[in-house]
Order: sequence, then C-alpha cells, then structure tokens
Amino acid sequence: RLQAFKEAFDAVNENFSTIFAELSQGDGYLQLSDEEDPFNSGLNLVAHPKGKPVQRLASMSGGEKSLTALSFIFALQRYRPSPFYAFDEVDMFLDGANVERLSKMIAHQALQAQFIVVSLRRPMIESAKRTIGVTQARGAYTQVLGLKLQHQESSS
Amino acid sequence: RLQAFKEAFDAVNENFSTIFAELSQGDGYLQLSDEEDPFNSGLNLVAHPKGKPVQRLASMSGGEKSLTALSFIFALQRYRPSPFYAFDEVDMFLDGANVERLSKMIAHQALQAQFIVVSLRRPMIESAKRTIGVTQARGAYTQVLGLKLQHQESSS
Amino acid sequence: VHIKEIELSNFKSFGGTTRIPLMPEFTVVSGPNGSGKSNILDALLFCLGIASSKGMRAERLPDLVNHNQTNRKSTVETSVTVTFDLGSEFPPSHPNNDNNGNGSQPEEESDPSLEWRVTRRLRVTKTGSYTSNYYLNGEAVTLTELHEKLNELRIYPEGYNVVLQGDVTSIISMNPRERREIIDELA
Amino acid sequence: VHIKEIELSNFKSFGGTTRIPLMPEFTVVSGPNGSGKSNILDALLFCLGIASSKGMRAERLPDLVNHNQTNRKSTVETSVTVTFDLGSEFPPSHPNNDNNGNGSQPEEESDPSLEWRVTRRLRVTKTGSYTSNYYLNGEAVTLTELHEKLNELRIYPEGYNVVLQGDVTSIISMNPRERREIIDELA
Ligand SMILES: Nc1ncnc2c1ncn2[C@@H]1O[C@H](COP(=O)(O)OP(=O)(O)OP(=O)(O)O)[C@@H](O)[C@H]1O
Ligand SMILES: Nc1ncnc2c1ncn2[C@@H]1O[C@H](COP(=O)(O)OP(=O)(O)OP(=O)(O)O)[C@@H](O)[C@H]1O
Ligand SMILES: [Mg+2]
Ligand SMILES: [Mg+2]
Repeated sequence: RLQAFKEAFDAVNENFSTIFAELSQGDGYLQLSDEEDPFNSGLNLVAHPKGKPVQRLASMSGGEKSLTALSFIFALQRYRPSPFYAFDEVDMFLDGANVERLSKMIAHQALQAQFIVVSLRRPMIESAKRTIGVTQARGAYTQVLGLKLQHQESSS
Repeated sequence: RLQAFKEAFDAVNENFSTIFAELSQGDGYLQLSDEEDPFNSGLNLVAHPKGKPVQRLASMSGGEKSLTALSFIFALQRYRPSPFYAFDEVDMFLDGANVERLSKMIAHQALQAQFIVVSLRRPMIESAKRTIGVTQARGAYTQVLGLKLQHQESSS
Repeated sequence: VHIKEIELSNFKSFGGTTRIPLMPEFTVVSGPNGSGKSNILDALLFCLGIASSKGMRAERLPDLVNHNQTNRKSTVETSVTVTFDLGSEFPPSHPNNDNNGNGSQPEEESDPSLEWRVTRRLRVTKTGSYTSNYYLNGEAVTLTELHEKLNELRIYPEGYNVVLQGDVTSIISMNPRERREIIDELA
Repeated sequence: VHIKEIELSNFKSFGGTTRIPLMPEFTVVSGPNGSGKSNILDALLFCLGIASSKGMRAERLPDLVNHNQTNRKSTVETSVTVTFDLGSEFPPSHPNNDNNGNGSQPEEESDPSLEWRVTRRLRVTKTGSYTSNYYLNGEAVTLTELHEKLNELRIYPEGYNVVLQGDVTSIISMNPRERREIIDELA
C-alpha cells in the first residue's frame, strides 16, 4: 500500500512540476507534511509563479490560485485519466494571456480525454474543436445550437 | 425612526427597480418579510432577469446574481453616495454584452462619486476615463504606469 | 470512452426534450448569462448521482423540474439520460487519420452494445413528495450499483474531473489532509 | 470629495515608495495576473482600518510587509497614506467646462487645507511583534477617532462601497436581516 502511494505521489508530483512550469512560468512541486508517514500527513502545493519567492497559497492572487489548482487537476489526469472532464468557467480570474495558455493546455490534454468547458472568453472559444451555443429567448426554454467552429464573433 | 427607515426603504426600492431594469432588462423590487414591523424583518431582493418567472435568488446563474447584487449597491449609492467606490473584478461572471452595460452604468454613476475598478475585460477598460496599468517583472516589485486612455490593445 | 450525448427532459430551464450530441476531445459551451450553460453540467451531475441538490443550486430536488411544468399536471417529471460511447478509444488509435476520430464514417456505425445509457428519472406529486430512480441500459439500478459500474470507467463521485462555477480555487482552500486523500484514491 | 492619491511604502508586492495619483470619476486598474492590482485595494483597506488581516489575504499583519524587506534590517516597516481632496465638488459644479474637472489648472492649486492625509504605519520587530499606528494630517489618532472622522465623509467600515475580488455575489448569499440593517444605517 505504501509502495502504491509512493508511486502515485511521485508520478503526480512530476506531472505537477511540468504542467505548472508551462502554465505559470515558474516552479512548483508537491510536499507531504510528514514524508515518513504519508498516511497521516497532509499534502501541500508549493508554487512560485514566475519565479517569485516562497509564498503561502492564501496570499496568491486569484489568477495565480486558479493556475495552481488547474495544474494539480491536470497532474492527476495525466496519471489516471477520467473519460471526461467538465469545467464551468475555470478561466474567470485569468487575464487574456493566461486564458490563451490554459486553452492550449486543454486542447493538448483533450487528446487523452473528453473536455466539456463552459466559457465566455474568446481565446477559449477559439481553441475548442467544437462549440455548443446556448441561448434563452425571453420567456422561452433554453435552446441549444451546435456550431462547427470557424472564426466566429464572440463576447470578450 | 420608523419614518426615516420608510423614507430610506422607499427611495432605495425605487432606485433598485430602475437600475435593475437597465442592467438586467427585467423587473425587480425590494421586499420586507414583515411590512408591519420593519425592524424585525429581513430584506429580500426579488428579481426577474429578462422577464423570467419568479425564482429564488439561489437558483440564479452567476451572471444574474452579479447584476442583482450590483443593482442593489448602485441603488444604495444613489440614495446616499459615498465619496469613492472600489470594485475588484465585479465583472468576472458577466458575458460581453453585460460587461458593456455595466461599464456604461459605472461611467454614469461616476459623475456622482469616484470609481476605482480593477478589471481584465476589454469593454470595462474602454469605458473608463483613465486607466492605471500595473505590472511586475520577474523577481521585481510592482510597477504602476498611468495611461491616458485612448483605444488601447487590452486582454480579452 | 467519452460522453456521446446528454438528453434532458423538463430539467431546469430546458422544457420538453433536448438532445445534446457531444464529440470526443475539446468542446466549449458558450452563450449569454442565464441562458442555461451551467444547467447542462447540473444535468450531468444529477444523472450520474454525483452531486447533492445543493450542488445543483436547488433547495430540494423537486426544484429541478422545469417551472412551467409544475403548474400543469398532477404528477410532473424530469429525466436526464447520459449516453457513454465505450467503443471509441482514447486517444484515437490511428492519430494520423484524424478525420476518422472526429466522428465520420466508422463512428456512425458504432456498435450499440458498446454504449451505456444512464438515466435518472424524478417524479414529483402534487403534494411535493417525490421518487427518484436510476436506470442503466433500461434496467433499474440502485445508486450504489450505478457508482460501482461508473468506477469501472474511472468516474468517481468525488472525482476532480468536474469543477463547478466559482469552484476553481477550492482545491487551494481545502485542508491538506483531504488533498492527500486524493492521491490515496488514485494509488 | 475624492481620493487624490495613494502612497504605498513596502506594502506587499510594492517595494520602496510608490505614489499612485487618482482622478475623480472612473478609473480602471488593469494588468496581468499576480501583478499587484488587488494589493492596491488591500492598501486602501489597510490604511483606513476597514478590513481585518484576513480581508487582505494575510495570515497576520506582519505578512503585509514586502518580503524583500524582512530579510534585511532589525525592525521593518510598511506604511500607506491615502490623501483625500475635500475641495473637489461632486459632481463638478460647472459641468459645462468639463476640462476643468479633469485636473487642469484650478485643481493643481487646490488648497492644502482642503486635504486630508490618512496614514497607517506598521512596524515589525525581528521577533515578529508589531505596532500599528494611525495618523490624520500628521497627528496620531486612534482607530475609533479615525472612523468618526471618516463617517463625516460617509465612509463606513462596513460600507458597501468596497467589493473585494470574488465577493460580488456576497450580498445575495448574506442573510436577509443583515441586508435590512444596511438600510437602517442609511436612514
Ligand atoms: N426549475 C427551473 N425551471 C426553469 N428555470 C430554471 C429552473 N431552475 C433554474 N432555472 C433558471 O436557469 C437559469 C440559470 O441558468 P444557468 O445557471 O445554467 O445559466 P448560465 O448560462 O450558466 O449563466 P452564467 O453565464 O451567468 O453562469 C436561471 O435564470 C434560473 O432561473
Ligand atoms: N508581503 C508581500 N511581499 C511580496 N509580495 C507579496 C506580499 N504579499 C503578497 N505578495 C504577492 O502579491 C501577489 C498578488 O498580487 P495581487 O493579488 O494584487 O494580484 P492581482 O494583480 O490582483 O492578480 P489577479 O489578476 O490574479 O487577481 C502575489 O503573487 C503575492 O505573492
Ligand atoms: Mg453558469
Ligand atoms: Mg486580483
């Protein structure tokens, strides 16, 4: 059991470092509060976006926290992919450049699993293979439109 | 005391209806849980975005909740303006069309009070009278740049 | 494995029956505020039994039935069906002929036995009492049986593959022990 | 009345002394993630004593001192000064000569007695103990005295004029009694 945990931890840790470096241009790693007794310890995410000095997770900005959390989710996925991922506006704190980087990362991860992402941001819509439009006219039901993606006008 | 409360409530209620209609194209009003005994009752925001039937606040979407909350804040402001308002990414749940509407409303309210709004969205940046750019190079301190607003490229 | 289709009947803002075909790889759902985007994800969670009513922004389960229905008949009903395509390999086995992976000829004829259809039906009586049933390929199953089956596809109730609106930074604010338990599950 | 300038010394990601001049009306603060935008609003709350350390994303007040300082000297210090321009009328009294309202000639010579400078200074010793002092136009004041003065300008500690990042929908989730109390305050 300890062996299996160690193997999982090492793999996810390595994934986290690689993915965090790509998304936040910094270095990050996973740390157990008690290496000797993993089943009794907590897991901390240590992350230095853009090479900033050590900081507590809580003092990070909204955008930095989002990229750190997403790096961890992708790190788990690379180790044990689920068949589908459903994300609802995970890009809401991100500036334009980070939405671009995240959408490229999702497009890449989507070769291993299905991604269904709700988003209002242009770079995310433009990177998707396919877009589903949803609308609701006054007093009516929700309508769904399937759109083959070409460069469409969308909200910013 | 009851008189003063009644006067405040009626004024804010009227403001809320007008502002909510402008932002959400629907109708909204304030309701006391016990009209007879205001000092013992709670205040509910009743809001029907785009003419939808009655709904509980909790079942609204992220964007609808944001516009309802902001309508209430502006309604208070019109009755008793503070000298300044500081908003940090209050447009994060909003689609492009709603960011436009909100930014026009803020530009209008800003004739009565100072508004300092942190935002990453293009329509908000374009409506401001002035933009302050903030940046932090790798390993350096935060730098602040004052920009006179012209049509500048910004993140989407 | 991927989700091939979600079918919603009288679920939240969806009236009547709406079918949403889905492709493998990367799909974005977009549209104005309040139009029903998050309701699609709520339908997914409802059907697979992986969220409480609170997670679907409803006070009680009966709130999930489309409002327009509740005024009419005695018993009202909402149901959601999620169809999984077990046949498609992930990643597509021949990356060089990407056209095929995108749903052209071979996919159309996918063998029905390589599909799983999960359905959840909620019936609400006039008095407000309700019954909720799960079906897998037409046969009634309990929630526990359904979760056992879903585990085979690596779909876990507390899985980190679904992130609800506003929750993206919740992994950061959770307690470190819970975070470590996520790795335990995978091991 | 409006805020004419915020001056930050060694506050969070701001090293040295940074002056941010502000105009009346509508100003947007924009920039990449993590660059220090929210820290400017934290500085405002810190100076006016209208937030707890939790509201400024710091575990303890000493976390607010710029990290680079803490390695150097024995006692480190951070301070924020907010200058209010009491002279400018809101809205500008002659709307037709808008040029003037925007900070051209008359504003430059605004009478210093029509200004309020609020300063808060935090000193942290090597052992981690700290002292925090408030000043109004150079004279030491208690937090209570400062809040009484700010009330004259209609700046209230629990005022709804500041909305922090991620908090926009908090008015919706607060309890109805608290919402009613907001109107009480105004009456
Ligand atoms: N049982 C129901 N019957 C009818 N409408 C409902 C029901 N439950 C919720 N709704 C409506 O669904 C709408 C919310 O939809 P949803 O949260 O999916 O929007 P969204 O597209 O995600 O918007 P946003 O971009 O703001 O997040 C609300 O306006 C709500 O009134
Ligand atoms: N005492 C401190 N010394 C140095 N840097 C600090 C200190 N406290 C916080 N920071 C840094 O400030 C940064 C956060 O800044 P802030 O929250 O203002 O960003 P932001 O511009 O609002 O970003 P976002 O757009 O993501 O919300 C973090 O990277 C954090 O490490
Ligand atoms: Mg939504
Ligand atoms: Mg911020």
